[in-house]
Amino acid sequence: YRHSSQYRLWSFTPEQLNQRRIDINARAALRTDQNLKEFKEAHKELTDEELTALELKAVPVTVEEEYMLVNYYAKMIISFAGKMNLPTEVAATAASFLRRFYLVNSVMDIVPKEIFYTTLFFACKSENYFIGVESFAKKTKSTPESILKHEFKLLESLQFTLMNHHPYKALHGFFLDIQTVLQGKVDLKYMGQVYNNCKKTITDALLTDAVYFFTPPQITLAALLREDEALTSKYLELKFNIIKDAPNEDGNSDPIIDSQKRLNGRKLLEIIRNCKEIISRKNSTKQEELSRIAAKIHFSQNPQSV
Amino acid sequence: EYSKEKKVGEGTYAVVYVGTKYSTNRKVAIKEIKTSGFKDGLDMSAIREVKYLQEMNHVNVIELIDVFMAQNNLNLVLEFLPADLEMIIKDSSILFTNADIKSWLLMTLRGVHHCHRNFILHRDLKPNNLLLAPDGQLKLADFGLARNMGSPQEILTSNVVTRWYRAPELLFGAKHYTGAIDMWSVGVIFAELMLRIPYLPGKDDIDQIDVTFRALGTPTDRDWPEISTFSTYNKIQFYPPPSRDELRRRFAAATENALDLMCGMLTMNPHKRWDPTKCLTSEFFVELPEPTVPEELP
Amino acid sequence: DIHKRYTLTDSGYFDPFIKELEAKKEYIASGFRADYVYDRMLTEAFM
Repeated sequence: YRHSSQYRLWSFTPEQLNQRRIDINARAALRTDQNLKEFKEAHKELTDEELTALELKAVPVTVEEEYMLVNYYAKMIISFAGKMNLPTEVAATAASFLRRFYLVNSVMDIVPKEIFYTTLFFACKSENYFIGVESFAKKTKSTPESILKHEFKLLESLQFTLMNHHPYKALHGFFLDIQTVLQGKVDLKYMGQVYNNCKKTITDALLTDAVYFFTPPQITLAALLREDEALTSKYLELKFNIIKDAPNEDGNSDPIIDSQKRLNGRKLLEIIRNCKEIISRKNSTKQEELSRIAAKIHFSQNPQSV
Repeated sequence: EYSKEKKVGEGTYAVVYVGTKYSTNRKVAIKEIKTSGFKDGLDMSAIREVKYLQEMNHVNVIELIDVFMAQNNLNLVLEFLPADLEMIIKDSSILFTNADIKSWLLMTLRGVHHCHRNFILHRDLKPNNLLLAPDGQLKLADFGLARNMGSPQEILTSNVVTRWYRAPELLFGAKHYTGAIDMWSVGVIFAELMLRIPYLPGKDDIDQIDVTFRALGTPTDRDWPEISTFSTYNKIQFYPPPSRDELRRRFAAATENALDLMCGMLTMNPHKRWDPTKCLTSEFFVELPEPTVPEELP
Repeated sequence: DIHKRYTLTDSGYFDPFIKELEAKKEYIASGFRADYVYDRMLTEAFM
């Protein structure tokens, strides 16, 4: 995982991520203000009332507003992919691409609506689920030109890294390993139900910043912890010897390895609890709020419309 | 950052130049991806090359040094590898020994092992995709057909791998194949290194099935359960598998371990075909002669 | 891979989804292997 581009280029601390968004927003706000200034200079005839309206409406969006708008479209892209019956991994990759795109660009540069279908189309190609652009345009009631227009920009913004490790495969892996570690202590039918519930939790988690702070398996374990605290804690204790002097699974009790495992186990459990807290936060945005943000972008990009 | 000095090749979706990375004066190959004329946008081969090479870092896999846009073209900067195994096999003025063959096969298998443990299938292994660096290292290249091993229920196209190196399950149209298809290709390449001529040169896809089974025997349900469910199975000619002596006659210079390894990679039933680990830990690589150190290879 | 944090049990797992695929003729003929799938999923879990 440390060799993966996902770890090398797309994992951050909360501070780094926050700073990144601030910088992107600041650069775009500067350009917006600059445009507005030029607009006013070019339109000396503007009345005071019009100037006041410009000051009020044609202003850059804030970092928080960007975050809300991007997450709304990321959620939309997952549900739209569902309607198109695209595989879970394709939907997840599309959401990942869209959110990463706005870790390099501002919504004031390209509004999410403009990159939406491009991202979904490109995620299909990247995940070997190729759909020709003509038929894709038909399905999405858009045009090949609008879909292809920003494909290069998207690839470049993704820093040419396309491989995504989503927590779904890790969920399948832990579903198997729990059977080994908790042999005979867990009802397998029940495990199937846990598995399905966790898939939904993971899909929601893809819309949070947990994907930048934690590894896919950690997100999976957080989803499992949230789904069934007792089962997951038991599994982690036995797997990583978190409780004192537990005989580890292969019976030997080498103190060095044991303490190493215990240390990892305790640290891992703390990380997973952190992650669980982040993926449990609700971040839905009201429609009117979104409309207001979209209007702000529109007016700041088209001051004459104010 | 880079110069493009000389055009050295042109394919369907890319033009290849030799150039230099100014900051390190390192010779590079720059693959300029054609973008005009592709009605579906960026070509799948380019996307695959970028996607999989970004994730791998191994001495026996070609290095993707950089990727950049210029004049609305996508450019892949790859390490410069002036030769390939096909050139070596075809050039009869170049003599090579069993130790040389062992070395090339070892490096090929290490490269394939690295792809497979990253769950990446190459899907186009053949001598001219095994490039040679000036220091003798052999590297897997051209990941334009690569893909990850997919989700369990996913349908994979069987129309992959250059015909002569195509595994029997692909010839029958399999859609749920595994890394075993790459192992077959390596087996055919191994045979070709020993014979210095193509081992299974079919004229077309139908002939390829015939040539393959004439050389190695037609598989049956006994040694390959459910093979008869392939629709094209009933139309093929039945040939007996070659005896061990016949194989010894064909590959006169091969040791018993070499024949075991080659037969392991050319096992018809993909379930039983040897995987990279089994090949790399086979007796062949620990018996004499030792593999030639890369710097001393032709 | 120094310490794979899992051991593929050869007794097989309770995994109806994979078991069903593994029994299909076209999967068997293609060379489909459940242990390769398990290895992949477990690697993704313990990477």
